[in-house]
Amino acid sequence: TVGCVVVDSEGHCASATSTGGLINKMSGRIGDSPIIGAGTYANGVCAVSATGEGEAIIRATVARDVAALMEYKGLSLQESVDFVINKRLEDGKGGLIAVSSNGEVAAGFNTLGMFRACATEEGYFEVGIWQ
Amino acid sequence: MGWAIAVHGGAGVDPSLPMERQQEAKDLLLHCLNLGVSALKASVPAIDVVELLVRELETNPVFNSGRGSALSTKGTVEMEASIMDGFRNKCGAVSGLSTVKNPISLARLVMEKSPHVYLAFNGAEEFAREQGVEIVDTNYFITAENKERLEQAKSANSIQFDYRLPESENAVGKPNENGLLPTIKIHANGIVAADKVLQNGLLSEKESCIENGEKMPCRKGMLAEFQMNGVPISIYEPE
Repeated sequence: TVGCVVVDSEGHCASATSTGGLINKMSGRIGDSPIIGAGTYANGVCAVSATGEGEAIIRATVARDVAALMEYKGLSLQESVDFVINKRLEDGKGGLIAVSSNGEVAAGFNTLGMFRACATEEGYFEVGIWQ
Repeated sequence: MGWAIAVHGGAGVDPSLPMERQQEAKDLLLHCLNLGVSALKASVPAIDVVELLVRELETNPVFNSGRGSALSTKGTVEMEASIMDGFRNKCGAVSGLSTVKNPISLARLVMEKSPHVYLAFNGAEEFAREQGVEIVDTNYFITAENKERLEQAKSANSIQFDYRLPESENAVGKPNENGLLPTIKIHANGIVAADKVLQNGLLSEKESCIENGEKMPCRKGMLAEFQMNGVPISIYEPE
């Protein structure tokens, strides 16, 4: 699975996710990547792209939960990501990347690793795989 | 407030992924990040930047999407993608694609040019041809490595996500003519045991185990915990 989340200089957020799915999956099986609110979500507050075992990500409505925690509970982007990864998504099942409309970026995962890269206008920069 | 961007290439990374593969993945992520930063500095809207970068990742076989997609149990490609514009609160999604070169761009067209938010399988393929997106032969997406991974997944009787299984003498392969699995290191109740195991996962009592540093015959019914790629297979169980 691959994904990208962006907030531009206007504060507009967008998210995109694409995948081949699971190796050896049943034909006709749908994962989280095309499910808005599970693998992909964006609104006026943030944008999220998730990856991992789709069935678990759908059950946890991962992408929408990050946005809802920010919108209704006023959590920060990182707090929302940490809560969903550590309290909602079953252990060992995946991860996500996210940006907020005020230019923050966050990543979280509960698997052994996640291929990821992030950058902000303020100069933050990361390319990583492991914790 | 300023711009910000993040890309990912999948979670559930195999712990013994060779260093050169790790570097290859990082190089691609860095290339995509630079592409995205340049676009943002040129004031390209967020929705166009996310499509641009995912197209780049779909075209490269390093990650599981587009070219290099994981194969279904039938050895076929069934790709899926979605995109969402937070500013206009619009979204598009596709599933079950096998000939569209860039699924993310078709998802974008579902969002922009159709009254729906999600098209799948034959309907999505027909829409792709109506919209004139680039169509390629299914073989374009299938790589030799992914065929190998599918075989490994089948022989391990598992469904795996988003990691690459390198060649490894520990890979669980097909049982040999004596019904024994190939030589693999196994942990029976957390101890290193003999290097042969019966097909049903039990240890043969003829074999010896090492418990507390001493060599001893395996006890009847002792279960083997297989290793795959140098780590206990339980790590992969969720998949």
